[in-house]
Amino acid sequence: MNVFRLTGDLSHLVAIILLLLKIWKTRSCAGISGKSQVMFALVFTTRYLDLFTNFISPYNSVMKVIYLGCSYATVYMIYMKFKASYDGNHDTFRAEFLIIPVGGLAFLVNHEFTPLEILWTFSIYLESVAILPQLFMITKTGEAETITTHYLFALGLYRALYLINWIWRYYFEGFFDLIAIVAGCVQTILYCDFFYLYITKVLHGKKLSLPA
Amino acid sequence: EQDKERKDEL
Repeated sequence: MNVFRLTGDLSHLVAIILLLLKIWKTRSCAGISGKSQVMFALVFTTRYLDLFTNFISPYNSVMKVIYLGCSYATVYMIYMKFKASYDGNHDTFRAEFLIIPVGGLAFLVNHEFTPLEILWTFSIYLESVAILPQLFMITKTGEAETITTHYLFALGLYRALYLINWIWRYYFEGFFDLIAIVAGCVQTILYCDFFYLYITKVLHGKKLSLPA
Repeated sequence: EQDKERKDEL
């Protein structure tokens, strides 16, 4: 474990908790893409199947349980509890256009052709594009609540920190995983446009609004 | 070995 991975995990945790609190406190999921949240729940489910069979450390197990619990709680709140506030008209990104190609790619490009490994690879590829419906929704609505932009910033930052973690691990441990690195680069690049808007607008106290 | 190592990441 190195400081970049630890801060990356904490940034990820902050993002997930921030979103959960936003929906819970405002009792509304306006501006939140349910499709992205369903894909994140799918990412954690397919990635943490070894939760009970492969114990790494208390930290690792606790974080996996928290990620799984929070992501399912978020999906539950969006599609059940606060369904009335779900903005389905703007959450129109075709998620199947992501899940199917990602599923196919996981079969073709992986480290080992075993169910667990293919599911892990699927979760890595899916996570890299899972935020697209959310970013797409923001372009449709032309704006985002400030709390939502903080959520997105923390979420984007987490994988950027993981990229530094992989550089660190390559340099000091000679460890690298090309699938995770390439997907991590794609994932972080997708946030660049948002990062620019976040830093130039939200951090200057302005609301994030896109030229509609 | 490599896989074992990697699986320690979230």
